[in-house]
Amino acid sequence: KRRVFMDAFDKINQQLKNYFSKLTGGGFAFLQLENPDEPFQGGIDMIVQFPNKPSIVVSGASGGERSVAAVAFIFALKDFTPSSFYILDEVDAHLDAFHVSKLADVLLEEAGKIQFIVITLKPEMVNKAQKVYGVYERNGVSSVISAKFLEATS
Amino acid sequence: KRRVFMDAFDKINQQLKNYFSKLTGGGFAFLQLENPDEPFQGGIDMIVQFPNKPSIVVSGASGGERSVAAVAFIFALKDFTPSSFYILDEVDAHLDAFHVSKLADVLLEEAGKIQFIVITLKPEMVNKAQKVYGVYERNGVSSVISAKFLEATS
Amino acid sequence: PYIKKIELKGFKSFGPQTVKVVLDKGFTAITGPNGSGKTNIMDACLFALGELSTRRMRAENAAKLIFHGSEKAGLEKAKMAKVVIQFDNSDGAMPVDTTTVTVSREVYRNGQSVYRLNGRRISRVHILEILSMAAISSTSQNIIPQGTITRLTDINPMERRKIIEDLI
Amino acid sequence: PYIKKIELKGFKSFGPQTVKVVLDKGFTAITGPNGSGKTNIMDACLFALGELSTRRMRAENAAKLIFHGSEKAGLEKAKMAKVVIQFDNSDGAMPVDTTTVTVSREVYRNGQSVYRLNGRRISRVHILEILSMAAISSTSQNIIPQGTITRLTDINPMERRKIIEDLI
Ligand SMILES: Nc1ncnc2c1ncn2[C@@H]1O[C@H](COP(=O)(O)OP(=O)(O)OP(=O)(O)O)[C@@H](O)[C@H]1O
Ligand SMILES: Nc1ncnc2c1ncn2[C@@H]1O[C@H](COP(=O)(O)OP(=O)(O)OP(=O)(O)O)[C@@H](O)[C@H]1O
Ligand SMILES: [Mg+2]
Ligand SMILES: [Mg+2]
Repeated sequence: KRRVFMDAFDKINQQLKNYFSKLTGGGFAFLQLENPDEPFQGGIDMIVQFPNKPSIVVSGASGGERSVAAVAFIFALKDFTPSSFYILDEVDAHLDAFHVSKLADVLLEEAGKIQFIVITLKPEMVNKAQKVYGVYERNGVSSVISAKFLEATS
Repeated sequence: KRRVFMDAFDKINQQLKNYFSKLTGGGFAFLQLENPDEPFQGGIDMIVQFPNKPSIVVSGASGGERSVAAVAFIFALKDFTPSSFYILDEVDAHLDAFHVSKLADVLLEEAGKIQFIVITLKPEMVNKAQKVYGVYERNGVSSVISAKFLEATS
Repeated sequence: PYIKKIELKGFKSFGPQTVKVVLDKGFTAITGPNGSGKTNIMDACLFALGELSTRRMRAENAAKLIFHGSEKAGLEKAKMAKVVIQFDNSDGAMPVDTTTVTVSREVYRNGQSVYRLNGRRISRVHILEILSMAAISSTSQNIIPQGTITRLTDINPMERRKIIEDLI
Repeated sequence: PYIKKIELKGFKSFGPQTVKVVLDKGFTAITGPNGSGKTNIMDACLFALGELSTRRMRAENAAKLIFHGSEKAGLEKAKMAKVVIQFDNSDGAMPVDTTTVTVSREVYRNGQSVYRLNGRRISRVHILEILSMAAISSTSQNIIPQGTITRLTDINPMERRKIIEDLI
């Protein structure tokens, strides 16, 4: 059990570094076991370093910075139990324009292999999508309209 | 104690209706005591009706719709214990563009009497403000810049 | 397998006219005003994948998943809700011999559900077995509900460890 | 009374150079990237109004409220943090005989705080008394922290009743 856990921990930690760097344009993040000898006795901290800032424990970062770290964590978990499609519902609500468009870049990069269906209110996300659906409601009845179709090879 | 509570309940309920209608462009919301005879034995539900939709208990509405109701509730409470200045930190995070600009209109309407300092990432909110400060960080040090100054009489 | 199409009929805010969401591989954005029905589409996917907890689909009970009608639009309450998901199975991950696999579920006001695979009725257990061969389920990590990120920003180290432990 | 100016020096991400935020009556928006220091300005107001809980200002202890320096910018750790709030008191709500009332607080690395009213040292208890005459305090309903609305969207009826009960 311990070996399986540590194997998972290492893989997820590796992917966290990868995604956090992409989402922040060069930042660095890693997971730290509170009790490396007895991993099940302690928790797992996350240390984050945003570009040009000192590294801190994630709980000391701002609301949006913690959101960025949470998104990177979710993506790191994704690679551990891969799936061929993902549905994300407003994961970008607390992100500023810079981080939203970085997230969109990550999705575009992986869009060749994986399907992403992303529910969002952010224009930076909608603008980078390969296909866009608008959902609207008339008198309590919902409907959809296909708004855009970019060449998937873009 | 009961009379004081019921008095507060009525006042807050009245204001909830007022603010919810303004924030939604014509919707209707009210508070309902679960146990009207013994108010302290039950809770208080909120019933909301968005324009052209049936009225429902607020817990059945969408994430953004519940945010709108929560903002209306906060504003209703504000009138019960009035203050001359308010600091609001990203209260608009889950609101769509329509509701953000309705909220900005409410702030503008009361800006003659009350000072509002609103931290936001939403352009619709920034665009309607009478004064705007941009906060930025360079190498881990924060600073501010005054970005815009509309005539307060607008 | 990825999702080629989602069809909704009488499911939550979707009315009696079938609404079709045609999808590609790649990155699709779904946008729209508050309360327009975006998260209901995600709920529809959970529903079609056999989700039993109506609370996870933000409904008090099964009947609340069915379109409750609209006076303004002159529409009656629907008798049932139906969601169809069409998967692309060209990688053969699902043990079904067609390159397009259609999964559907209907629910009636008495709470009864009817599942179908490529149009033919099938038991829930059987369809879950087929989907799980392709690592698809309503509880898998690939569906991230609204509010998950906000909740994740406040977790403590023990909770973070538990998330990883649960994955193994 | 409303806020005419907020001055920050060595408070959290604000460095040794005093930063001034000049305000009017009316509606001011504060915007900027994630992590730029927006919520730190709100924390600064709580701090100057005498807030004792460093957790409410998202700091583990008083020393964490003081600028921790920046290698990149070649700046040392600050010795203390200082926040000044200048109120417009032309309505006379604060029992102070000036139309502008300046409230300030400094905190040192040993956790000691120094409060001043119009530049003169004053005890915390005394300044809280003066502020409360104008219904101003770090716990009053007029400061809504980040995440409040998200938490409020999930409350149940009992919690909603308790919110109103606590106001009376
Ligand atoms: N004592 C300190 N010295 C220097 N920097 C600090 C100190 N305390 C906190 N910080 C930094 O301040 C930043 C947080 O700022 P703040 O929470 O105000 O951001 P924000 O503008 O509100 O962002 P968001 O849009 O994400 O909510 C963090 O990056 C944090 O590392
Ligand atoms: N059985 C039903 N019949 C009709 N309408 C329903 C039913 N169940 C829920 N609704 C309505 O569906 C709407 C919610 O839709 P949904 O949660 O998908 O919105 P959304 O687009 O995700 O919005 P947001 O941006 O606020 O998250 C609500 O207005 C709700 O009243
Ligand atoms: Mg939604
Ligand atoms: Mg903030």
